[in-house]
Amino acid sequence: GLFHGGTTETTWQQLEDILLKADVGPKAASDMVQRVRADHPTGGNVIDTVRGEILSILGPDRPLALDGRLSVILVVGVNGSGKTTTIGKLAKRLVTEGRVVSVAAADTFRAAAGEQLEIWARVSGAQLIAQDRGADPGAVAFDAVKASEARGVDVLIVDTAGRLHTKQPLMDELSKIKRVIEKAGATVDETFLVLDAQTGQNGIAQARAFTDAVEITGVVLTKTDGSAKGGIVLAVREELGVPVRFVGVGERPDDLRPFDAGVFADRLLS
Amino acid sequence: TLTERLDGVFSKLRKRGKLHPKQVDNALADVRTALLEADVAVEVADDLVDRVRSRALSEEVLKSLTPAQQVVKVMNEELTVTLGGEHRPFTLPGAPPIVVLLAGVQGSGKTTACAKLAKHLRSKGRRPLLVGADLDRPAAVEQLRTLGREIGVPVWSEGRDPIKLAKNGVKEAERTGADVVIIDTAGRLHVDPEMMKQARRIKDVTKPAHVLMACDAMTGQDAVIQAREFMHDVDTTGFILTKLDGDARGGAALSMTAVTGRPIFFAGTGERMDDLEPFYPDRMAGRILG
Ligand SMILES: Nc1nc2c(ncn2[C@@H]2O[C@H](COP(=O)(O)OP(=O)(O)OP(=O)(O)O)[C@@H](O)[C@H]2O)c(=O)[nH]1
Ligand SMILES: Nc1nc2c(ncn2[C@@H]2O[C@H](COP(=O)(O)OP(=O)(O)OP(=O)(O)O)[C@@H](O)[C@H]2O)c(=O)[nH]1
Ligand SMILES: [Mg+2]
Ligand SMILES: [Mg+2]
Repeated sequence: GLFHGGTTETTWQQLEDILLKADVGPKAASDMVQRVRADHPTGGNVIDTVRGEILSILGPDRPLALDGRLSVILVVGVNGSGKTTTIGKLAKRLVTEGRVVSVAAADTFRAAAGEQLEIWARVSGAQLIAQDRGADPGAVAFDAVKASEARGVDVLIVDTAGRLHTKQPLMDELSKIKRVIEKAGATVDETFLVLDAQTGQNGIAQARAFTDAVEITGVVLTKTDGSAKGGIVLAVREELGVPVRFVGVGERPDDLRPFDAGVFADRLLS
Repeated sequence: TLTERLDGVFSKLRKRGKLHPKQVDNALADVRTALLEADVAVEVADDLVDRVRSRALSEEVLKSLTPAQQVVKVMNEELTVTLGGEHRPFTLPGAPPIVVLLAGVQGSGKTTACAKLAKHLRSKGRRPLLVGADLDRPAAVEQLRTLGREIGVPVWSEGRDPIKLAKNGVKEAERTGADVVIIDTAGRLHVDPEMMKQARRIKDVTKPAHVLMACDAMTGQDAVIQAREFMHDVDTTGFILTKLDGDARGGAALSMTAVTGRPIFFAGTGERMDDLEPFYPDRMAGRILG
């Protein structure tokens, strides 16, 4: 390994570069290297220590716990991050577990968003609740709760339009969608921020803004089948306490896995 | 701001009115951190800092009354040059129908960019045809058709093989007299050899004047890898940098241009069909430096 031949200034720099290239961020990377270096002045099990640091930042894995009455999962995130696809995969997973699942097409803005979710509903075995393009997303969400309760659905997953967190009216719209779901008599059990693994330092700004708008309970890290390491989730966990719950590993229905911190850490350091 | 930070570095000690090279090194370390915070790729940031170092150790900076401003000025110039210098106009050479191919990773904004570009080119007097060669993503062709209807540009997409479809799309343009063919393709990862081979084949059979890579402005370190791999596999001629209406610093722009030498022609600045602007390197330099 990198440090088993002893340690030089270069090896510490190489370690920092590995972290930087993983989108951990320059301050976090430098801090982590300082800490590890203080514990390992002559090298040795450095990579193991770093791996341990990453695991302790990420915290314990938190599997999905959906119980009893209608569970609602709200899915949010910036444009193109993988929300609609993730919903299709998650719906399939839950249907395979024997649950009755519905998906709400509350992205009433983007071209063919409804059509895209409709295909995923068919593929996953979930029921689709949708209205015409241009309908009020809150109205779709409200409808979806009422219809899901009436049909004995176990889990309702609500798709929303991609939005940049810098657009306050769109963030307000998201807060409103959440309030409407609650007004309809349901609780939002999980709000997932879907984050593209290739996202750079802007990811933490995204997470902050979405947390302010709708209180995020988990991150789904998508497109981890690429070369990007997704190191930004460390800052999201450390600063906002939000854990990664699932990872997307491809574009097919089965390409969703529960988050495994050990796998993530190994990949980041590879 | 970066200038304020560097002022702090330089104000600590000055001997006989001249800066010590060590102070310049400290300032450059700060500049490197600023670039990394802005998502510039490590190798690109290091290369840029090295170029700036030799200029920063010049008499002009060392003897300056405002060395921080000088270093930032040098930084800005080097950044602007790497980003392309001045705005590069997007020209369509060759005999019609001229082909423009859009490529890039999943979700980067290709389909939206195809429609925006079609609208833009029509406003310049062109007769574009949109070709939907993404047969992978659910409702991808439907998305392009919907956008085409919105802007009044025809969309063609028939067949089940993206490569044959793309080639036939060009034939369709010849048939209808469209003088520009804009081909939308499926998002793909540079680490997926089958999909990169497909992209290469689409390029081979359509002989495009341009292969534009759509890249998301919020991309981090991976931008340099994506840009290099796409360049290698499909000979990218330039970029569209999308989602610049967010607050990402956009260091990816530098990574992409530095490693390919190709220009960024356009900036995507929103979800509407008018949200396509020419790209200005000097403005981007300021945004990256913060
Ligand atoms: N390779 C890979 N591609 C993915 C993954 N998740 C989603 N995608 C792709 O990313 C692209 C965007 O996915 P969408 O589900 O449309 O993303 P979205 O967030 O709903 O997009 P908007 O609604 O437009 O904001 C599609 O081409 C998906 O197939 C993943 O884990 N791996
Ligand atoms: N805010 C903003 N959103 C954009 C911009 N360009 C595209 N989008 C949005 O980003 C999302 C993805 O855009 P698409 O055009 O579907 O991306 P794509 O590259 O074709 O995606 P795939 O075909 O799945 O690879 C959509 O929600 C678009 O509306 C932009 O410049 N600004
Ligand atoms: Mg979507
Ligand atoms: Mg597309």
